[in-house]
Amino acid sequence: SDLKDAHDEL
Amino acid sequence: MNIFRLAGDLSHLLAIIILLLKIWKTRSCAGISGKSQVLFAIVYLTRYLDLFTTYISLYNSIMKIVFIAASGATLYLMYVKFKATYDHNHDSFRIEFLLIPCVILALIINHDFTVMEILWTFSIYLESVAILPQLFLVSKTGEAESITSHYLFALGSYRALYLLNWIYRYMAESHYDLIAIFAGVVQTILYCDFFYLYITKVLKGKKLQLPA
Repeated sequence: SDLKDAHDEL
Repeated sequence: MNIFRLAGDLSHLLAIIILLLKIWKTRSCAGISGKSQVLFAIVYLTRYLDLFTTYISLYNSIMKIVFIAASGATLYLMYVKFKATYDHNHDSFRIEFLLIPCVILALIINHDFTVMEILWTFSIYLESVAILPQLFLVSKTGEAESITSHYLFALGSYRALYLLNWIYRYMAESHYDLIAIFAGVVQTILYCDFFYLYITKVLKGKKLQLPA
């Protein structure tokens, strides 16, 4: 999901 | 994962290692703002709560754990082991002036009104300004040791490299996150003055000294 994409960064 | 993102992460990691080594080798945390370090610890703890809820990759999990652990170790060295060397008098920035606006902003501007998302947003906003007590300390003492300058340069470069990563991701994947981009731009701008001094002075072998 978009939300998960946003959190793949540190 | 692209080259800018990887370079950013490695720069971030390098910054943290430089700081720990500096404190450990010199047995002193003089010139380092404990308040900035407290803010960074809050940033890591509020952002990386997703360690318990979302698995992204082994790389991602390890880096998060390393950042949290290194942040905790830094605080331990500053506030317990080498407490006597901590520069209390110069580290006088009022962090509530950063914390409160970041809480309010995170409650107003976020992607989703859930606890995890608001904490993530708060940590992004807080990270963008968390270096201010450190820059304030440097401006108060009027100088910084070379090793502290290297730390600041690596830490500042990390978000600047992330900006390149976001430009790349926008072009390659049509992915973008306005909250992270906005905060990342603010964060990088705060370092500009320091970057200038670092390049014109520290890289030429001079000590970073502010004009009187």
